[in-house]
Amino acid sequence: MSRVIAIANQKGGVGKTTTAINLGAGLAVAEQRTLIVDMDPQGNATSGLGFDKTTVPSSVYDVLIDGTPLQDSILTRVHFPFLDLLPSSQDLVGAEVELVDRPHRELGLRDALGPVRDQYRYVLVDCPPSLGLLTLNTLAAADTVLIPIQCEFYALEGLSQLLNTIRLVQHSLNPRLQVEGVLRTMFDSRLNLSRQVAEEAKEYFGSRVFRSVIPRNVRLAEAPSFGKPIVLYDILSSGAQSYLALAQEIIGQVAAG
Amino acid sequence: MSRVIAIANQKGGVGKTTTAINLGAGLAVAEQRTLIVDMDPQGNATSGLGFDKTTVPSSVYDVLIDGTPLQDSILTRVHFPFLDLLPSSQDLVGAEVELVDRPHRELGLRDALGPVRDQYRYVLVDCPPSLGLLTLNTLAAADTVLIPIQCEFYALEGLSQLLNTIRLVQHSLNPRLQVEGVLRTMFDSRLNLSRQVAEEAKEYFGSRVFRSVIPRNVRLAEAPSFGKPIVLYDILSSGAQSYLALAQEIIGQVAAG
Ligand SMILES: Nc1ncnc2c1ncn2[C@@H]1O[C@H](COP(=O)(O)OP(=O)(O)OP(=O)(O)O)[C@@H](O)[C@H]1O
Ligand SMILES: Nc1ncnc2c1ncn2[C@@H]1O[C@H](COP(=O)(O)OP(=O)(O)OP(=O)(O)O)[C@@H](O)[C@H]1O
Ligand SMILES: [Mg+2]
Ligand SMILES: [Mg+2]
Repeated sequence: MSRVIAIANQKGGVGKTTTAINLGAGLAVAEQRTLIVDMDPQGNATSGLGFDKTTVPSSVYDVLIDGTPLQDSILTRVHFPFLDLLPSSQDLVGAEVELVDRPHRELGLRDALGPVRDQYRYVLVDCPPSLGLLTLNTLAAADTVLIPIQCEFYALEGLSQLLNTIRLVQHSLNPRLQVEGVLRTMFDSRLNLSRQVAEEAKEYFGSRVFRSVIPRNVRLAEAPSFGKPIVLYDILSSGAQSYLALAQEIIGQVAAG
Repeated sequence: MSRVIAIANQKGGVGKTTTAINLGAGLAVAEQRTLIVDMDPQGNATSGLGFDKTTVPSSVYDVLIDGTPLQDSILTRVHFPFLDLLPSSQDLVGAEVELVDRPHRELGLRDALGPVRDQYRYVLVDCPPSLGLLTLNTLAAADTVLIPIQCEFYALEGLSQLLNTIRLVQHSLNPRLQVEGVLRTMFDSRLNLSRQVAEEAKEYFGSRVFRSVIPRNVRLAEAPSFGKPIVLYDILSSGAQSYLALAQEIIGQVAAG
């Protein structure tokens, strides 16, 4: 049984990549076979894990555009035996235009993941900050969507567009798509604004809000400059502890069905 | 003489909207007739200035897709006599797909701005976090690009793609396009990471880096929840002072030619 989780929010800078890397590492540490897919042309998940997207032999671009088998493009045992990565590349910036005129343009990732899904317990897909074809491909391929929201004013504004897009995908491309949950990130308990938005998110989403909250913690912003997930950079940090707790919460949810 | 400035960076959450609103207000306070254009489907510049993008009578969508004259869609005297806004709307999320098959799909904004340019000293265009058709429209219409970069690890990574896109636009759509400057945002002098990235940006861009640096200041994140630019919300804050300094720097540059 494997679960494909899209990490999506078109609002920029809310912690999508940081969540993909560190939830991925948290699941791998708990010995859950995990694949991270970097669907963002910026390639931050690829570089944040220590790889150079300009020199990777093969990437998600080759899989989507040339039909290279996903199996042949994966980097295996990334920092942990149970963590693999399908990297991004420079070319991905052109992928949305190249996909526009193709038949089934939204289904490339779903079809590519088919043959490998059962090798992984979790597949986490890091999305770019937009609702274009790369994000649509991801939503079409996913079982659930994890929505990081920053505890700041603009956080709740774009959510109705995102939920709308999810509904459209459920009606057409992927009827089984569910919302995994809303993850509050960069929470700073000293700030009124932060506490206020965190509270509003809870009112708005109720039980679909993760109990785990990711605090603002500079160690999370430092770790990618060393190419490491937070658990390898500073396991004692509040950032590391919160992502380990999130991993446990997700593993527990799946067990509970 | 008017100057159209694109505020662009496909990296999300780097302070594009915060810069559009507060540089716009800073220029208006200095009695420079200024127009802010909200080209982001999220509509954060529209709501950050106190408007509801679901109820605006007309928006940049109508201008781009239906050819409504820009003059008829502008909200005038927004907080200041010298500040106008061309708002975003919910529909804008579909604009990129709707523009794809149109002739001159990248030139809608340039053509729409033509008749009104000379009424403004500055036109600031807030871009979404992507290099799609809305950003291309903006680069085709702009005289210069102002690039906000967050003083964090991922900041420098996407810049080569952005500079590449600017070069492509210079060769095809807009030969006179220049880089106005790189603006360092969310700078926190207490953090090594912040000082390091700010330093690297200076080495990378040299004289094209603004002297003004925007500090991380929670008042900047609070102001939009009151629908106000920082100079009206908290003029004494470091955030307000830094954006006023930036406005002066830009006015001074133009004067110096
Ligand atoms: N909890 C946190 N505390 C402190 N800094 C954080 C935290 N989470 C993320 N960051 C930093 O904030 C910035 C934005 O985070 P990140 O790049 O993960 O967001 P994103 O949603 O993936 O952005 P984009 O929309 O560009 O893809 C990065 O510099 C990251 O290191
Ligand atoms: N200097 C600053 N200090 C503190 N908070 C800031 C600062 N500048 C921006 N912010 C906050 O950081 C978040 C991201 O800023 P903003 O929305 O302006 O970025 P953006 O580049 O426009 O994002 P997007 O890529 O989604 O369009 C917002 O919540 C904003 O209020
Ligand atoms: Mg990201
Ligand atoms: Mg913005």
